[in-house]
Amino acid sequence: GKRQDNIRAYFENF
Amino acid sequence: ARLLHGSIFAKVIEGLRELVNEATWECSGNGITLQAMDSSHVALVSLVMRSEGFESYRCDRNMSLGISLVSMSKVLKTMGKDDSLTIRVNDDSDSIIIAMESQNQDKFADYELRLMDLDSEHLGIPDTDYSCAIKMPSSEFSRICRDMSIMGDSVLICTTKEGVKFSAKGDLGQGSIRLVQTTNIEKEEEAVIIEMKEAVALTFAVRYLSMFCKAAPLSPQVGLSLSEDTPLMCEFKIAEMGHVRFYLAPKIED
Repeated sequence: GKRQDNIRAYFENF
Repeated sequence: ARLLHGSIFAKVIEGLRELVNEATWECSGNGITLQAMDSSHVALVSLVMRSEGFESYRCDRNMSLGISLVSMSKVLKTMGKDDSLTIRVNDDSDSIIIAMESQNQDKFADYELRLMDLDSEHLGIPDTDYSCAIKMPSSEFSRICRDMSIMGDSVLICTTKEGVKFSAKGDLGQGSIRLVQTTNIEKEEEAVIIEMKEAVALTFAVRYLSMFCKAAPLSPQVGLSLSEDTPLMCEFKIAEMGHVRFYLAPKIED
């Protein structure tokens, strides 16, 4: 199954 | 900020209000920007409206304005199709003034909306060199999202040199729509153009893609930019003045 990832995981560290 | 065609602003608000009910507008001499996440922090929207895109624009000092997009949408629905629109915030005021003017200047409407105190979080969006950049008619993209939602909650987007394939499966079965790249571009607005460095296959929640399509009336074309393990970027240009960019985190293997 797939789960929905969180957008923060991609952007907050930049 | 004054727009001769106030309907542009109404389309921006309609495009955002379902994803983000309220948001902080950042106003500066350069124009108006907004960044906001949906309540479950799955998607993010970034809006840019540059000052030179307005008929007239003035901002004497930078301001952050907390605005209910739901309320603003209700107010803007009262606007006539060809009305011009002026948005104004006076110094030390706790409200925003929305003024509408009919084309032949025989009707003037003024509304004041109270500003809100919002906690806003600003994320850094890196410049990304995407593996695939797709352009297609925004009406086609809206249609695909609607059609795929019949079959399932998620849509798999796969690109090849030949085209792009959207597929969904669920309890009913499965379905797919494949768009072939336009070879002979006569009308740019109707073209499907795929720039590909690497093939991608990514899964996204259709519900969010459908919400992004609420901004489709802003532009005849939508841009979809994709890279593996990266949020999708869905862009609608706002004629001559800026853009609305939606970012959506992919669905990943559990």
